[in-house]
Amino acid sequence: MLEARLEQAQLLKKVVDAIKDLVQDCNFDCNDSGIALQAMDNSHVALVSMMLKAESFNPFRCDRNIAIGLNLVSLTKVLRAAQNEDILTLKAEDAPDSLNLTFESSDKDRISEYDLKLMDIDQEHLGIPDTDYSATISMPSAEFKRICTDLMAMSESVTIEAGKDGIKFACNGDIGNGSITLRTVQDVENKENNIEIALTEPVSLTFSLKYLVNFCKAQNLSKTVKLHISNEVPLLVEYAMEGGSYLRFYLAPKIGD
Amino acid sequence: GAGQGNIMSFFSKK
Repeated sequence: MLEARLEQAQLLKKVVDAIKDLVQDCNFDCNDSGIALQAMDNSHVALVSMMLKAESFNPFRCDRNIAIGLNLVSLTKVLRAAQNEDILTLKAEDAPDSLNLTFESSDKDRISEYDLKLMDIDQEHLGIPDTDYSATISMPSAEFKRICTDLMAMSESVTIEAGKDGIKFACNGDIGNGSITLRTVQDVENKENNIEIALTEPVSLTFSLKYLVNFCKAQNLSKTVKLHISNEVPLLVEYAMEGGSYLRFYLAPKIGD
Repeated sequence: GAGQGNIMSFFSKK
């Protein structure tokens, strides 16, 4: 069986919030290393890969592989009943038809308990190859969100160009064009303000802003975001969490002209 | 304009 206790419900609330507009029905694949999710959006342009490591829970018990088939709209309805600071416990049997969730207020004067019906979801899993990306950019997640939102007001796509002079986000729209260029920032006092650019070769790729803006819903999970870019492969947008857990989004580039 | 790539053409089915 699965028993997983989170010190703060907000971790799961934020993760589900960040992906529920991209994917609807998906399996939480549980084993002794944690809870994983992999799902594509309906149009097969983006892929969500979530890993909540056992280390992010206390305690975490799961002695065999358990697939928890969830509708994220339904899960959201239940999670809305949890306060951010509540202790959240997930429980499921080995071949579950429901997921048990309890929310315990931190001063323990209230315990809420819910059982959510599960779905049988036959999901395709894609093998994501290990990639040495040509450019890796680490930046404040709020900055990335602002860039995507600002450019989306002008155009439906953005060209991300990483070179020795920095990283440039450029768009071309009906009303005109715009670009934002970022250079390396080293803020010793506040490392989360840093912009780090690791480049092995220049890259330039075009992506749909609609998806990028959607990924930015994960902003609350982490103060920093990492973009991994190589020519002609999907962009990886990564939000890292405590305990080695992560939420990753892959986005297929636009192709041809 | 550019066409939108499909994620399944980059990642293989397991």
